[in-house]
Amino acid sequence: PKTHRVMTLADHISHIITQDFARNQ
Amino acid sequence: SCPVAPASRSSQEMWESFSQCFTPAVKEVVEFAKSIPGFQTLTQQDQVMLLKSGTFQVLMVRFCSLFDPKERTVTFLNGQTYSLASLRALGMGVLLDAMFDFSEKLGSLGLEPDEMALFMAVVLVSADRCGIVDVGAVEQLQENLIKALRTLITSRRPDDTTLFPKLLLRLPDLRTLNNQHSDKLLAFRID
Repeated sequence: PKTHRVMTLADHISHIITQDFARNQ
Repeated sequence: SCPVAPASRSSQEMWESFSQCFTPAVKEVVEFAKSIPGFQTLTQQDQVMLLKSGTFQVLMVRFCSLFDPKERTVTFLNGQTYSLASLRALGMGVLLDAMFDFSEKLGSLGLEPDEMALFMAVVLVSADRCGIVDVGAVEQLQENLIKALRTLITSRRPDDTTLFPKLLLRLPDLRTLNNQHSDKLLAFRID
């Protein structure tokens, strides 16, 4: 079974930023 | 005061620990960006694009203080300290060597905390312009911040004319670090 989500550092950074701005809309 | 992490920690645990450090660190960069005078006058789209392009570089500057060039250790934001040797086992050797080099170069300039903070602001607004809608506004903000940084540094060290140019030379170093390493993989446990 898959136990980890793997992503690039750039994608992870991008994801957090998008989430933060969406939350503060 | 941070003990070196026990050798019994698995590579997987270290990789997860390393990955998890980035989440709060990125959120802090977003909050830092909002505190930069003028940043929130940019369109929201341009704020997001600058953060996406520049956060890794801002983090490299921020993380410099976590590197101990003498002991060759790195202290993660969760407080765990790892030797460079143990981190090499995760395949991070090339990235960490580059970061040690960068940390030594930036550290040798002896910046005060407020100078470092203003430098980080310059780094962020100097990020790649790909996707930026109002390039003129971003360039004006960059010019204002660089001027402020120059004034701060030269007023404190009027006899040192080389420090400010040396500091600006760190910007291409950061872009290189970004281009070479932002595609490195992180792993997050799925609960």
